[in-house]
Amino acid sequence: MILAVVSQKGGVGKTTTAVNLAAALARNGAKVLLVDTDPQGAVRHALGLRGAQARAGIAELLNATRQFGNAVRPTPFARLHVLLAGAVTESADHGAYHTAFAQSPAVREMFGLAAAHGYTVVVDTPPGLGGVTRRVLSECDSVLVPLQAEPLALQTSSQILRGIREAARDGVAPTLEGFVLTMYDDTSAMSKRVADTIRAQLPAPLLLDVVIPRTEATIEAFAAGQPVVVRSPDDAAAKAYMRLAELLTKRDR
Amino acid sequence: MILAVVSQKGGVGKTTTAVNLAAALARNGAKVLLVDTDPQGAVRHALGLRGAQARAGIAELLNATRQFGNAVRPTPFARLHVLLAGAVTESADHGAYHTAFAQSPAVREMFGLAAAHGYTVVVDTPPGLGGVTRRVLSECDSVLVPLQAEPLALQTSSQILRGIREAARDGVAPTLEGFVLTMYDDTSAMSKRVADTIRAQLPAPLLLDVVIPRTEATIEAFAAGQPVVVRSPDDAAAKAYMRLAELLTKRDR
Ligand SMILES: Nc1ncnc2c1ncn2[C@@H]1O[C@H](COP(=O)(O)OP(=O)(O)OP(=O)(O)O)[C@@H](O)[C@H]1O
Ligand SMILES: Nc1ncnc2c1ncn2[C@@H]1O[C@H](COP(=O)(O)OP(=O)(O)OP(=O)(O)O)[C@@H](O)[C@H]1O
Ligand SMILES: [Mg+2]
Ligand SMILES: [Mg+2]
Repeated sequence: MILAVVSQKGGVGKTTTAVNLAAALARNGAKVLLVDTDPQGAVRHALGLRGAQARAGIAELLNATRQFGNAVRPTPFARLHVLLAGAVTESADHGAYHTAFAQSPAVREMFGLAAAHGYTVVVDTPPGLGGVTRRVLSECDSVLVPLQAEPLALQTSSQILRGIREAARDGVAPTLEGFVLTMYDDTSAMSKRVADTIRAQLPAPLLLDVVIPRTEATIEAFAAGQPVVVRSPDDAAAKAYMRLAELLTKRDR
Repeated sequence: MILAVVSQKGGVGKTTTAVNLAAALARNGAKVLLVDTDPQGAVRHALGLRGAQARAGIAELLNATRQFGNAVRPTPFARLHVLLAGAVTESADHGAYHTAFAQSPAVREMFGLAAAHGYTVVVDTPPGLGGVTRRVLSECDSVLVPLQAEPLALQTSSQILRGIREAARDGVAPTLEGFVLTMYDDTSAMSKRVADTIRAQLPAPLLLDVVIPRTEATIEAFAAGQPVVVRSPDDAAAKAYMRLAELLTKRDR
């Protein structure tokens, strides 16, 4: 199964969700490959992979300086492997990367090899609806959309639904697993109001029955280079990500 | 003066900063043009421009279905005009827009006409370092970088510095006005720690001496379609944006 975590809006928790969903699935026994298609390459920091050996990734598959087998790497976390963004994170020209990724046969190859190796694949994507995101949508099986409870959330959700429909290949679009509220701040009256509006407009099963709260432990874990589900499993956001993993696993059967 | 608000990181307050800086400068007497180069087109909602007449903008300049004079529009706020993103906000293919924008002569024309009309120009940009942001960096006079106090802020800042250098035309790069801490949450121990690290690594004048706090009034204002400096001038974020406008105006002389 290839699950893409997608939202064109910036800073809504795509990376945090992809990292923690991947870690939660691995904790539950799955062999997981976390793929970072964002030229900003935040996944590397989220997993604490700081050495020089953590530099190769998708960029090297695109320019054929590495093969899948020596681009994928293990992580400190059992059953969790990662395919990082690669040397593009040192570049300040992401447009070229989006174009290369959008057109390259290496993208289909890497997803094919991941599936052949028996990985459950979780894909982190950049913000915006550029070449990378559109290519990932056309190659994945299913899509999860993190949604922040802020005023433009409903506009964001209808635009991404269009993007998913347009990604259909041979008439088949990826399955939308659903929208999940992220970084939810229950101390904000506005967040509560927007969340209620979202619930009215995006009924179950479109809006998943899990809310990821904003917690200090989540950002502390990122700074420490560990998924919060590993570092602080009793934290409310960690528990919510574990429930999200269970919910998605049940649906998959 | 053409000032671009830029950060490749998502959700750090680019739009909120561009909108409120533009509104603050207009309140202080300048004739201001706020330009939305982000295909997500959030500026339209930030200014409460919801009618069908608010649909035309940069996309129509790029495909030559409109001219500068009938793409720029007034707003409910004195001396503040806006050039919106245009019909691209209905599209789910932003890659095509980035490419068109990056290559079009219409982009230099619109900035030239804005300057000729005596506007102070403030430019909102998309996240990422794609074609639109790189083109804006090569056309603007100065750059302001909103920075959120989160663990990857320093990586983000060094990457954008590279982007600014690479944007140099004929050896001249835009002036970096500086970095400004945004959405600052002083109830978060992590935010304080990161802010201290940022201050140590980005000394004045690189880090501007204004901090924009996270406030409920800011997000309420966005939902109400007004800049917070207009709707809630006594709010701490509104006052901080007014101070930012003064600081940048002083430097400009
Ligand atoms: N549940 C949470 N609690 C606290 N902080 C969070 C939570 N989820 C995300 N964050 C923080 O919010 C910021 C944005 O999250 P993240 O980077 O995951 O979003 P993103 O959608 O991947 O951003 P981008 O669009 O730039 O890729 C980060 O600093 C992250 O650590
Ligand atoms: N000072 C503040 N106080 C409270 N909320 C804020 C503040 N600044 C921004 N926000 C909110 O945070 C969210 C992100 O801000 P904004 O959209 O301005 O960031 P951005 O960098 O333009 O995002 P993108 O990368 O998607 O373009 C919005 O919901 C906005 O209303
Ligand atoms: Mg991310
Ligand atoms: Mg924005």
